[in-house]
Amino acid sequence: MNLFRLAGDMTHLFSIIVLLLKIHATKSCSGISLKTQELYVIVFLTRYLDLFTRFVSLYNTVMKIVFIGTSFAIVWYMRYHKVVKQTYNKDEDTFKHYFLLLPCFVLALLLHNEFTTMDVLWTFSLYLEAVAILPQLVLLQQSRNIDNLTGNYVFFLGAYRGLYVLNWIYRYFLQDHRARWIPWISGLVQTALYADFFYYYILSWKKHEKLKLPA
Amino acid sequence: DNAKDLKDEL
Repeated sequence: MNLFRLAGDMTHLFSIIVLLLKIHATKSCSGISLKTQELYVIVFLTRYLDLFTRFVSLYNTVMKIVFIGTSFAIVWYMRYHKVVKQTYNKDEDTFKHYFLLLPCFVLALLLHNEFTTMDVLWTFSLYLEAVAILPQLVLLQQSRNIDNLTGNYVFFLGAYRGLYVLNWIYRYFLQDHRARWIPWISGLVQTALYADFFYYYILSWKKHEKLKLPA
Repeated sequence: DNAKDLKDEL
């Protein structure tokens, strides 16, 4: 464990807490893409298949349970909570996210470390996570006003993977000098997809203006 | 090996 990875995990956890706070406090999920949240449930379930079979550390196990639990809770809130589900606007959540599953799965069948169920699904989860934010970004571009909590949520969600890239640089140069192309490239693609969001987010923060993404 | 040890990450 290094500082970059700990900061990344904490930023990731914080982004989820910000989202849960927004939904629980405002009893509204306006501006949030249910599709991105559903993709994240699939990402965590396929990423943490070894939750019960492989013990890495207490921290690792606790965080996996927290990520799976909170992502389920968010989808439950948006689908079934009597008040919150009324605020979900499916007309603006238009991205065809199921079209992301097959290409990621096929790519994982072609490009992986070992051809085992665990490793192919783990690799699938890395590819899927890289593109899971797309429905949310598309929704933000179409929504007129982005509330602060939603903007902060997306910012921290993007920042966490950027911190992981620093963690991989640190591990490669200062620890074991082993190339791990699959997580590296997936993580870089994931972080790159946030590039324009980061630009407009920081610009709006500097100019003390409402965040607005160009359509 | 390669795959295993990166699985210590979340």
